[in-house]
Amino acid sequence: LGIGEKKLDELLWQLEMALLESDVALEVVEEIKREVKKNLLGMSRKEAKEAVERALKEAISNILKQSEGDFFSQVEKAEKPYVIMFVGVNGSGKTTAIAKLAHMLKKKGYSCVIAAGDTFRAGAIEQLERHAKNLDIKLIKHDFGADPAAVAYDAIEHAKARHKDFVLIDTAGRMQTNINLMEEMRKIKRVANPDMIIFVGDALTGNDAIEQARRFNEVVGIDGVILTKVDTDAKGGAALSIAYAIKKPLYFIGVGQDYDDQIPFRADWMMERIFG
Amino acid sequence: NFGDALKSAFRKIANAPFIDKSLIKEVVRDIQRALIAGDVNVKLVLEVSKRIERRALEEKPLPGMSNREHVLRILHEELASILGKGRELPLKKQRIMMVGLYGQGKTTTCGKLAKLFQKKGMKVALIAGDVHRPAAYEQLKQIAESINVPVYGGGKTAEKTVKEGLEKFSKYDVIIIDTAGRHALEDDLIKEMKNVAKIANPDEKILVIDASVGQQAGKQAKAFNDAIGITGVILTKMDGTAKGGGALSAVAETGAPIVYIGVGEHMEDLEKFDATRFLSRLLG
Ligand SMILES: Nc1nc2c(ncn2[C@@H]2O[C@H](COP(=O)(O)OP(=O)(O)OP(=O)(O)O)[C@@H](O)[C@H]2O)c(=O)[nH]1
Ligand SMILES: Nc1nc2c(ncn2[C@@H]2O[C@H](COP(=O)(O)OP(=O)(O)OP(=O)(O)O)[C@@H](O)[C@H]2O)c(=O)[nH]1
Ligand SMILES: [Mg+2]
Ligand SMILES: [Mg+2]
Repeated sequence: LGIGEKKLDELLWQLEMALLESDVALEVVEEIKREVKKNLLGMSRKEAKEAVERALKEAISNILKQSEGDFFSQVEKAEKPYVIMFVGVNGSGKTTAIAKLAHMLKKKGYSCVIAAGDTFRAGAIEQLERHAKNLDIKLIKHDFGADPAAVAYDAIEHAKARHKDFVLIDTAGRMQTNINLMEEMRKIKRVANPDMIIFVGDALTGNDAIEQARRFNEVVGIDGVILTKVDTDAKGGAALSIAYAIKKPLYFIGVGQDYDDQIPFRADWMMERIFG
Repeated sequence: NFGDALKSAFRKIANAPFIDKSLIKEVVRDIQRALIAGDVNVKLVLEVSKRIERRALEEKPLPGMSNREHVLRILHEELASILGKGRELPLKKQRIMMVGLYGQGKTTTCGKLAKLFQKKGMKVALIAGDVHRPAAYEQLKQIAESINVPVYGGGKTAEKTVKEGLEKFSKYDVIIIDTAGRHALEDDLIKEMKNVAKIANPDEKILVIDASVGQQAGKQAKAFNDAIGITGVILTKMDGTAKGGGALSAVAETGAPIVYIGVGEHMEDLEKFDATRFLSRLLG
């Protein structure tokens, strides 16, 4: 007689808890459970017991597979200047991620221009100025309160004129519930016409990660993701939630505050973290 | 969405002629899902739901109370007992130290608190105790200028900056100390925080936590509390969609009440904490 649904639920319970405690959003965990149960129903109890962990890992790696991608193979052959716009909610680590990427690009021999597109928050322009100075990279900025789209445009014109390889556009943090700020983000995209829009997510985030990624994707379209603060011992289940929500490559994870603390994302590393 | 999960749970129970064990189990499962989706700590959810299940079966509904009201009342009581009441900061001469993880809103909240005390007629000053983040002093300086409050900063170490700032502002009523973001595993930053707390001997040590923080909330809150002792919690970014379930763990681990919530980026975006409103929002 095949294993029943109730028994299957019991088998899955521990693994379900492990995922939830790793900050995988509830909606994603329930979808994974549905997938696994579909594959296990009808097996004998003994077979199911042996297959359950493997089936779970397979369901998860299928989600993560959709978010694998190599940043450099994506950009190296592309026409230059290659324009990247960074977006995300307040405090997620956008400005720091830009500095780290600029550092990485410079080490690989590329030239960069950074656009100080956060003209709203106290000290935002100065924060980028400090990074640009540390890294010896050109920063384009306007006055506090200026139009972010104008700063982006200015930086792109500069990059074209001086044959720079990359333009990295910083933007202000914003809540996906703020209609005006979502509209402002759309406007910056319209003016800058970026080659890539990167969503910067915070590994400390719980279930809201899905909501954020979905909404930002709806408004401007996300091409890639960077997940920050993975070094804070957050298991990083948000990686799974975001991958599930928008199915876009997770290019890098942030593992600290230094310029070298941003490394390529690998699915097997994530599996090890959740199950290891 | 989980507001619907709970509505359906209570529809089941409302239409039942009497409460039985399997129905309660079903309703509790829906409650669990709502709480987990709201970022409440998973182990805490399991604990609370066991209690709700037991009480729903053992206790008689109060006279005139429907099945649904019976379970809802128990649910609210259980969560409210963890959360406690809000507490506003007293209007007295004091030093307030702000701590927390990266990007939670500490620096911004320093400004909001400063504005709040200033409006009540007190002499307020700010100390830029974050010497690590690029332009942290600059950020606090601009915030201070916008609300017309003096600020001290620019020292080489956090300890030195705080010591000098306290000397400079000795005649002030309320001194608010900003500190750098840090997390539990960074020994030297935890040590720095302990040193600053020793030097400043603050009346209030406030843990600033983002409403969207997930399962890490309790663990990190415990680490901050073990290090310096937390006296209050401020939950920021409640103007988003996040439910703030992590706050339950932060309160449970620190024993400290929530003192305010942040509802935006401007200096006036600070509200008193209302436990009832928080819970009805958490439960969708
Ligand atoms: N530990 C750790 N901290 C990080 C990481 N990435 C960013 N941070 C810290 O997070 C805080 C916020 O970083 P920012 O780069 O200012 O974040 P942001 O998204 O630009 O913030 P807003 O512009 O205000 O929305 C800073 O203290 C950073 O040092 C990371 O990977 N690990
Ligand atoms: N929408 C919203 N944004 C907020 C709130 N509180 C702070 N912020 C924003 O969150 C971001 C981070 O705020 P900060 O005050 O720099 O955070 P922090 O804790 O000092 O960051 P670190 O010093 O890097 O650890 C900024 O963009 C703030 O404007 C809030 O209640 N609502
Ligand atoms: Mg920024
Ligand atoms: Mg700060």
